[in-house]
Amino acid sequence: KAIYKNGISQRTFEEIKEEIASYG
Amino acid sequence: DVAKAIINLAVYGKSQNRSYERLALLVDTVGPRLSGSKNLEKAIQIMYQNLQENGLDNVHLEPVKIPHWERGEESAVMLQPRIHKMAILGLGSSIGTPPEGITAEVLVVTSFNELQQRAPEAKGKIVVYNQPYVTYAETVQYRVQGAVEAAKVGALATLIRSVASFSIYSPHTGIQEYQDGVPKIPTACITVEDAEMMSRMASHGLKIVIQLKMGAKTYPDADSFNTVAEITGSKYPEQVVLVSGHLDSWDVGQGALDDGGGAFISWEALSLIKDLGLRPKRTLRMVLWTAEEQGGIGAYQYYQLHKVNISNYSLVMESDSGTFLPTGLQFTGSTKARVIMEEVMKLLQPLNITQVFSGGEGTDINFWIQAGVPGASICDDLYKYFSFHHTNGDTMTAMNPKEMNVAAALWAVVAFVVADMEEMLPRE
Repeated sequence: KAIYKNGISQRTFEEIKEEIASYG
Repeated sequence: DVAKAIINLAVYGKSQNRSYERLALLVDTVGPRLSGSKNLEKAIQIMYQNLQENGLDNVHLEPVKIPHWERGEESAVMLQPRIHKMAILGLGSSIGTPPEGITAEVLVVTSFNELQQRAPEAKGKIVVYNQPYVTYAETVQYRVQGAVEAAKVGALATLIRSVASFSIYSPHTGIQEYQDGVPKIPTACITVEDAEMMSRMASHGLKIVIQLKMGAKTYPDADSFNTVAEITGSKYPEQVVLVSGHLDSWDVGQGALDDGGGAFISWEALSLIKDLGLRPKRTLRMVLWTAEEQGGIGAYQYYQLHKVNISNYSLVMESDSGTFLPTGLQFTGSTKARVIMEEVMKLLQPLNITQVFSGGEGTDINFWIQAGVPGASICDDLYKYFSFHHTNGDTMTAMNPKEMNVAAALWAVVAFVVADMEEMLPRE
């Protein structure tokens, strides 16, 4: 469960960037 | 291309103008919605039904207690140097005058400093503040604390220049606050025009006398509700993106701009997402706050009830500074979260609204933001907003359906994407 409770991201910023871009 | 689908539906598709038309129906039917009034409770019941008919999830009302103040009959007449009936609006929570009113000489000041310097002259007088408008955040202190500061030096009442960027002889009401241990005196706002005229008169050495009558009265707290509707998350339903606006308003105009627009683009955001058959991973929760104008009273009780789940709130959003054409998103949060939001806003490129500013805030979401939850609000034309803010000009005529379409599209894209990303927004 990729949640973000302890402040440590499971993902790199590049992965997040790509994820967001996929909505466009 | 979810973002494009939302934008097309909201701005060019069959849902365009829906938020404006829905808002017009409510405010034309109910009118303004002062805390403690029957209008507000009627509006809440109408919205409760609307949201159920819209097929949203978990539509419910959360009970809260709110202040109940009524304006009553009020008037201010300049008797000297000439007869002049002045437009006024009593300030929220002010006490009233005796039935015969207060008739006294006026002392005009332009700042708290000047009031302190001329304190001996204020005793037994009506203090008129003619403070220059700097920004709303900075100048509003005169409206909020003007009565208390004047009472400390023996004034009988205060008349405070409206906190407004522009004026066509229309007073701007708003909340004010008394202080324990300081006498309560009646306080009302006057127009920019009258404040400046009295300042000129005083500078020419003319004696100014005003008769002030105010029937304002505070009653016991009233029962009300925060109105809640959701699109339940598909993967992490306990996690939340909160989208909001407030349903109450001052007893002026129709309460369309402040904050009917914010409330209805929040509803529109959920409606757009539902229309497209979308369901984000996290729950999208819309809250229509009650009694924001008295200081986030409904929102504070919501925060107290729900703060135990604060770690599950990825983003809190409130639109409460107009729904004119947005210039960008205001955001408060960690640096990591900010760069993510900058990526999210790139999805609004088709609308050419991609900027992320600082200062994401809202009276009703600041409790969460101050506790570390990322917060967002809409940045639009504040000069125009504060021209109508808290006046009888706050009507549907001040609203623009096309601009509301764009604001709703922005609100829906941001809310959906943040609610659907794999991870919550990172905090400090």
